[in-house]
Parts: sequence; structure tokens; C-alpha cells
Amino acid sequence: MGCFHSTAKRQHPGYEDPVDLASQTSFSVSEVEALFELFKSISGSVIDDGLINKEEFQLALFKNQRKENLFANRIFDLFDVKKRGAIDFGDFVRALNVFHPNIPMDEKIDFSFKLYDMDSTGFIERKEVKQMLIALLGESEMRLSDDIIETILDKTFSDADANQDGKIDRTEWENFVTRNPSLMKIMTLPYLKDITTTFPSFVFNSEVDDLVT
Amino acid sequence: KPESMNAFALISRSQGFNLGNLFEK
Repeated sequence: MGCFHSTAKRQHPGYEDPVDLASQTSFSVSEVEALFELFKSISGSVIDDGLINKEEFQLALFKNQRKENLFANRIFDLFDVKKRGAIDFGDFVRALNVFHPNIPMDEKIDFSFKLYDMDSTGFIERKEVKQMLIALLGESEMRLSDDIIETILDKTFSDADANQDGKIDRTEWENFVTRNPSLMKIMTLPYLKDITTTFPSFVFNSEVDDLVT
Repeated sequence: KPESMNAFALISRSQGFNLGNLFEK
């Protein structure tokens, strides 16, 4: 399959060797190559520059509906580790790796903490949680009064904020999600165990002679 | 439901957190 030597490296500025990426993650080489098929389709949806920009990310997440969404923005920002407004292939694979079923819970808890710590202060603050609740209401049919939102925040912080200082630190978060494991469901994507069958065309573009599954 | 009083359980329902959508063609 070496004869295929595609133009991936030239067209994708953040392209990294699948063998290297597989060694850094829970993915096999074949799975990294299958992820490249997904990456190509997302990164070429608006501007074919080999990078995923925020608009392309949101289009992929919301199935071609153009939506501005606080939560999708936050995920994008965490995937965009180089903080340049775009996700390259290496960023994409390493960030998705956190969502792999085989990744230790501690790494998932770290990522989820960063997800909710929107302003990166090292704490999940009440005002951030309120902002997220209001954003959620904005995208759904749910209508809740400010009193009810405050009651939900009171209950949540009385459960999660052990030292009652009005913000949730990393240890408090870990204890809270350990007691409420359903909160970690969003941190595991079963799809990641099945990507070579979802994107079988990777076989035609493989640059590796002996595919490792 | 008790979950309805857990802000994070509500927030995690956002479509913006549903990365599974990336894999659905």
C-alpha cells in the first residue's frame, strides 16, 4: 500500500505519522488512519486547508446546521491546544483519545473539569455553571425561572462544593463525579472502538504496509 | 427526578457536548 503515498502530508500542515500517533494514544495505526478519513471530511467542509476551524467543527457536530453553541465552542477550545483557532490532525487524534473507552477515568475527569472551568481559573465557579445552564435553556425548549435556576445551583453546590466556598476545585469535582458517575458518560465515545469499520476507506489511503489492528 | 436538580446532569445534555455526532454520517 506504500504506492499510494498520498499528498496528505503536503495538504495537511499538522499531519503526523500515524505510527507516532498510535504510539502516543490508545488507537492502533489503522484506527489513526481511519480517523484521518474523518478529519479530512471535516477539515475540507468549508476551507480545504487541512485544518478544522470552528465553523467546520460546529457544522460536523450539528450536521450542517450553522449554530453558535457555547458548549461546542468550549470543546473546540480544548481541542485547539496550540490556541491558533484551528485543530490540526495531531490535536484531533490526541483530544479524541481522551474519549476512548480504554483511557483511565482520571484523564477523563481532568478533561471534564477543564470543560466546565470555562475561564481556566482552576475552579468551576457558580457564575460559570449559571452561564452554562442559561445557554442550555437557550438551545432547548426548557423554560426555567431565575428562582428555579438558583435553586438548582444551590442544590448542586451543596452536593459538590464540599468546603462551601462557592467554587468547585479539582478534588471536589473528582469526589462529586465519583458519586455521580453518569456525569462522565459524555467523556466516553463507544464509536472510537469501531472507527475502522465506520471509515473503511482508510485502507485505500494507507501509507503503512502492514496494518496493525 | 433527582438529576433535574443537578446542574451538571442538565448541562451535559447539550448537543454541543455530543461528540458522537462527529461519527454519524
